[in-house]
Amino acid sequence: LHSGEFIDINIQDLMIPSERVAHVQVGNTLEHALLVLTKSGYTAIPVLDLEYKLKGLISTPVVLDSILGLERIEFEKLEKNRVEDVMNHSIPRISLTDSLLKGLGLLVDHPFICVENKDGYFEGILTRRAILKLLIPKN
Amino acid sequence: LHSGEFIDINIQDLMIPSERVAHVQVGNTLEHALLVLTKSGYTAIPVLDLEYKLKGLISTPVVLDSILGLERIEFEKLEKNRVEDVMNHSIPRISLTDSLLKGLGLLVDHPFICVENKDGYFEGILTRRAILKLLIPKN
Ligand SMILES: Nc1ncnc2c1ncn2[C@@H]1O[C@@H]2COP(=O)(O)O[C@H]3[C@@H](O)[C@H](n4cnc5c(N)ncnc54)O[C@@H]3COP(=O)(O)O[C@H]2[C@H]1O
Ligand SMILES: Nc1ncnc2c1ncn2[C@@H]1O[C@@H]2COP(=O)(O)O[C@H]3[C@@H](O)[C@H](n4cnc5c(N)ncnc54)O[C@@H]3COP(=O)(O)O[C@H]2[C@H]1O
Repeated sequence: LHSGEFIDINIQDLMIPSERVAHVQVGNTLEHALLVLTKSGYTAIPVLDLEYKLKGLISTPVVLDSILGLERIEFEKLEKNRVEDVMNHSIPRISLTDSLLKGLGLLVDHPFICVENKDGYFEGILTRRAILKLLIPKN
Repeated sequence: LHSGEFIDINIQDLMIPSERVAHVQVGNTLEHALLVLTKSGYTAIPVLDLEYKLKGLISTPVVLDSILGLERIEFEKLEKNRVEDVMNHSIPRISLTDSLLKGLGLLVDHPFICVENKDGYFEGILTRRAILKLLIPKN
C-alpha cells in the first residue's frame, strides 16, 4: 500500500477499454436502456452520442424512478421516454493524459470514472475494483 | 497511502451502522423491494429475516432480470414473487472483531460487505467509499 509504487502506472494501463464497456445512445428508449442494464448486470453505464462522445450516465435506480407513478409503476413511459430525458448529465470524467492520482480522487465518490481522449471521444472507464486490486495486497 | 496508518482503525469505526442501512425482509414482495431500491437510490441492499439476521442481498438488476419475459416485462410477477425467491444467497460477510485488512480484501470484488456480531445479528455495512476515503489523500 505504498503510494510510490503506482506513480508510474497510467490510466490507460488500468482502464476497461471502450469496446468492452456496455453503453447506450442518447436517442435510445428507456425500454432499450433497461434491457441493456438488466442483461449486462451493471447498475450504471455510460451514455454516448452518435459520434461516440460521452453525454452522461444512466443507472437502474434513475430509470425506475422515472417510471414510478403515485399509484403504480407506469410502464408505458418506457417506450415513450428517451435516455437523454432522464440520464445524469453532470458526470466526472478524466482524460487519458491525466494523472492516476486525479482518477483516484474522483473514485472516492463514484463507482467508475469515464475516460476521454483530447478530442472528447470515449476511451473507456476506470473502476473502483481496478484501483482496489492495485492498492490491496492479496493475502 | 501507507498501510501502517490504518492498522489500529477497526471495522466499527468505518462501517455504516444498521439503523442507517436501507434493507428488506425475506418475506417482502418483489414490488416492495423495487420500491425501497428505487426510493433509496441504492443499487443493492441487504435482506434480513425477522430476527434481524442477514439472509442475502437484493439488487436492481436481479429484480429486473426476474421479471424480464421473452416478449415483454412481466410486471405481474412483482406482486406474486417474494424477495427470498430471487435474492443472492451467497454473500461475503465479516464480523465486528475481524481485521480491517480482511474487509479490504473482500471489497476488491464487492461494493459493500455486511458486518455481523458474534451471534449473527446484522450490525451494518462496510463500503468501498469508506475505504477509498481513508486510502486516498484529498489533494
Ligand atoms: N460481470 C461481472 N463480473 C465480475 N464482477 C462484477 C460483474 N458485474 C459487477 N461486478 C462487481 O460488482 C461491482 C459493482 O458493479 P456495478 O454494476 O454496481 O457497478 C459497475 C458498473 O456500473 C460499471 N462497470 C464496470 N464494468 C463495466 C463494463 N464492462 N461496462 C459498463 N459498465 C461497467 O462500473 C461500476 C464499478 O465496477 P467495479 O468493477 O469497480 O465493481 C463491480 C465488480 O466488482
Ligand atoms: N445517497 C447517496 N449519497 C451519496 N453518495 C451516494 C449515495 N448513493 C450512492 N452514492 C455513491 O454511489 C456509490 C454507489 O452506490 P450504489 O447504490 O451503487 O452502491 C452502494 C449500495 O449498494 C450500498 N449502500 C451504501 N450505503 C447504503 C445504505 N445506507 N443503505 C443500504 N445500502 C447502502 O453500498 C454500495 C456502495 O456504497 P458506496 O458508498 O461505497 O458507494 C456509493 C456512493 O459513493
